[in-house]
Amino acid sequence: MNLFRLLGDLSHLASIFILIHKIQTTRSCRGISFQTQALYVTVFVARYIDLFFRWISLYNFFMKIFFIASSVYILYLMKYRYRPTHDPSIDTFKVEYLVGPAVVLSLIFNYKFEFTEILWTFSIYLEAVAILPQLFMLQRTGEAETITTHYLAALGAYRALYIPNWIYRYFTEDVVDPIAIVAGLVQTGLYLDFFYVYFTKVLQGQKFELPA
Amino acid sequence: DDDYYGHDEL
Repeated sequence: MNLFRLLGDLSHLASIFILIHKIQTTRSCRGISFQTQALYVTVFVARYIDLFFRWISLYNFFMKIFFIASSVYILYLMKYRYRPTHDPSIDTFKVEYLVGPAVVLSLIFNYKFEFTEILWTFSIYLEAVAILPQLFMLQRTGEAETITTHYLAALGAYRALYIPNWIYRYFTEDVVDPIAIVAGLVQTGLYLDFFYVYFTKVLQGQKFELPA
Repeated sequence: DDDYYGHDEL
């Protein structure tokens, strides 16, 4: 564990709290992509299946439980509690285009051709692109509530912070995980446009609006 | 070695 990874994980935690807070205070999941949230549940379940056979640390254990539980809870909020506030007609990204390639890639590029190992790899590839339905929705509507942009910024910061973590681990532990690194770089790259608008507009006190 | 690849990140 190093500072970058810890800050990354805390940022990830924060993003989830911000999202739940947004849904509960506005009593609405408007502007949130159900598809992206469903992909995150898939990612966490596929990756954290190792809860059953690999012990890493108490920290790791509780974080995994939290990520699975909170992501399922968010789906519940969107699907049942605040269902009428979700508009499926603007959440139309075809997730098959993300899940399909993630399955194929994980079968080809993995460290070991074993079921749980392939699930782990699949989760890494899927997570890299899971934000796309959300970004696509943002693009379509052209605007977002400020709180939603804070959620996205915290989520993007989490992956961005993992990059210095990998550099640090390379030098201090001689650990290199090319699958995680390549997917992580792609994932962080997807946020660049968003970050640009976030820093130049939202953090200057303006509303998040994309040019028409 | 099971833990060779680590997977100790979240």
